[in-house]
Amino acid sequence: FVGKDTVDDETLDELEEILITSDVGVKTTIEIIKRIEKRVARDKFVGQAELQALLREEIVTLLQENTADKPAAFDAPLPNKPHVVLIVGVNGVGKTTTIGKLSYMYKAAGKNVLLGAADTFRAAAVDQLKIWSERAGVPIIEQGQNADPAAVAFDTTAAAKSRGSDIALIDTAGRLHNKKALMDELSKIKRVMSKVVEGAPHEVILVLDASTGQNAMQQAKAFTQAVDITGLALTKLDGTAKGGIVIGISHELNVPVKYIGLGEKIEDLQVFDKKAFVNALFG
Amino acid sequence: NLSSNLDKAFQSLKGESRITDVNIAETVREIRRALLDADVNYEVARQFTADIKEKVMGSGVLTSVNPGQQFTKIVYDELVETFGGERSDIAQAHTPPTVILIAGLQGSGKTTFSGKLARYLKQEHKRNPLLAAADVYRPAAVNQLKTLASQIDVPVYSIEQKDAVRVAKEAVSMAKSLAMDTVIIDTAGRLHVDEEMMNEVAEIKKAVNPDEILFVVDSMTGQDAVNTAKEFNERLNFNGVVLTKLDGDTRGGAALSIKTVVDKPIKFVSTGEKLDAISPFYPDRMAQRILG
Ligand SMILES: Nc1nc2c(ncn2[C@@H]2O[C@H](COP(=O)(O)OP(=O)(O)OP(=O)(O)O)[C@@H](O)[C@H]2O)c(=O)[nH]1
Ligand SMILES: Nc1nc2c(ncn2[C@@H]2O[C@H](COP(=O)(O)OP(=O)(O)OP(=O)(O)O)[C@@H](O)[C@H]2O)c(=O)[nH]1
Ligand SMILES: [Mg+2]
Ligand SMILES: [Mg+2]
Repeated sequence: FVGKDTVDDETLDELEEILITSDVGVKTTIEIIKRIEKRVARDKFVGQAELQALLREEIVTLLQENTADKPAAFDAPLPNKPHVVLIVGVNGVGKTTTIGKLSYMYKAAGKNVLLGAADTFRAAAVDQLKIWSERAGVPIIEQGQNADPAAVAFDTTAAAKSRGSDIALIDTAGRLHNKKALMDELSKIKRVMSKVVEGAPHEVILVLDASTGQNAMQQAKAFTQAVDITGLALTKLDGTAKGGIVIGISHELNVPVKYIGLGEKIEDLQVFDKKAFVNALFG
Repeated sequence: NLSSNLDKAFQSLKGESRITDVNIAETVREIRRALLDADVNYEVARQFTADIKEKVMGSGVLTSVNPGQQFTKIVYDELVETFGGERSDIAQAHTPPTVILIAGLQGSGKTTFSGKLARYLKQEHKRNPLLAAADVYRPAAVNQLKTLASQIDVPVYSIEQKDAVRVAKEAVSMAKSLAMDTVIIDTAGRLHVDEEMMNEVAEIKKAVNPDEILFVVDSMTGQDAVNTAKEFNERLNFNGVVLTKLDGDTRGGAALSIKTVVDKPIKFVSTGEKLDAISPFYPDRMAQRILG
């Protein structure tokens, strides 16, 4: 018995449409199709069910794994004390809200959380994060609007160390990645943090809106250049957007998706599940 | 860019004197790919490319000296035509106040745009606007609108109760009693699949009967743009679209998808975080941007 070793055109066309309409992008879609054709030539398949499983497996392998030094699970032991996390991304993607959710999850897992309100630019940004800190029941370091964001990041990192916090989450202002001055400011914020705690920030999480198109790749590349992204958070997956942009980004830049945002309430966050995500593309 | 990619596609056609279904396939694929890379919706890109192909068949493109460039011009012209004319007009009520409702998905830039629109109407059209803080959910949303409004010396109407419809209604009554000629209602970001929230914004519309409803969209939106635009249009029959964050480097294909699917004019673009970063929509600039 031999089985089939090529995929018919109709299946490939359907796959292309699913992937493109999920914002996977043309380049990554072509790569996925190439991989599938190689895999099928090698492993052969019998029937649609087996082919479908194969398709999904190939896509899952493009998504990077979370590592022990940057664990996604909230009850996992943190490799540093304090474990310092910087949250970055373009305007309006959900950074501040995600920090509120992360605080709640970490606190529920018994960790001491400290927040840093380093978005000192946008109207009412500090007030917004303060409300989240109250909701989560965690302390916050803030110096109001127009303070120096690097100073807030520095002070938060220092305070996390002196207070014995387990984890510090630092919010930054939304910024478009093509604005050199803003990206330089972010690099400075990162540099300054390492001066008070060695290795800080231990994580730099890029927040992406699931409804973003191919520009997300430019965002990821530019933010990697400026502050070396270590993980992704994908928000607004409670909408109809599939967030397929993370596949190419995770694969090309070798960063895992850590969390997904599924709503506007404090508990609307989950640790990323690769298989569930890929199944949802087809579902 | 598209023009040079098309030139490459045409290299393989040297010596062919007439356009045929076969030799145009490569070129049409290049155009479709350029549109998809620019985030144009899959179905919109397919249809748009089919229309281009039809326009080009028998048009003598291959006989021109520079077919790649000529082909690109056909695509460019088609884009400009789809977008319609330049716009920056807002309806004006016969009896003041003119009521403008601002709606859209979470984080698209509505609150900032509400401030920008207030400043624009005050400055360019000598209006006397009142801002209504009808986002009663987001932490510090009212505060955010008030902070922006204070920068341009525009008053904000807000209430303690979490009742968006009431804010809108009372803001309009307040404007009437104070002889303010314009009310701009900022609303909470909402998903088009959130029944309750879509009902709320439909309620607001019913309660205050806006003269103008603007759908605010993040220009970096991908394939999902048509789903949200369709549903918001179904529920609100909005008058126009605002594209935000165009100071980024996104190609903005969502603009073509939305215009094609709901056929409503793009009236403004937002090009920065400051309140003066608003401009009319220019179809030719958008076409250029999408072509990359
Ligand atoms: N539906 C939904 N909305 C979300 C999610 N995450 C954030 N939001 C909403 O998105 C909007 C923007 O969220 P913010 O947290 O202010 O985003 P931000 O990145 O901090 O914005 P800037 O600081 O202005 O750049 C708010 O209305 C949030 O409630 C999510 O997972 N699902
Ligand atoms: N660079 C840039 N940033 C913008 C633009 N418009 C809005 N922003 C920023 O985008 C973020 C979100 O803007 P908001 O006005 O809070 O968006 P919103 O639609 O009111 O958000 P929700 O009320 O949570 O749905 C803020 O950081 C704004 O400063 C723009 O045209 N360019
Ligand atoms: Mg924020
Ligand atoms: Mg708002």
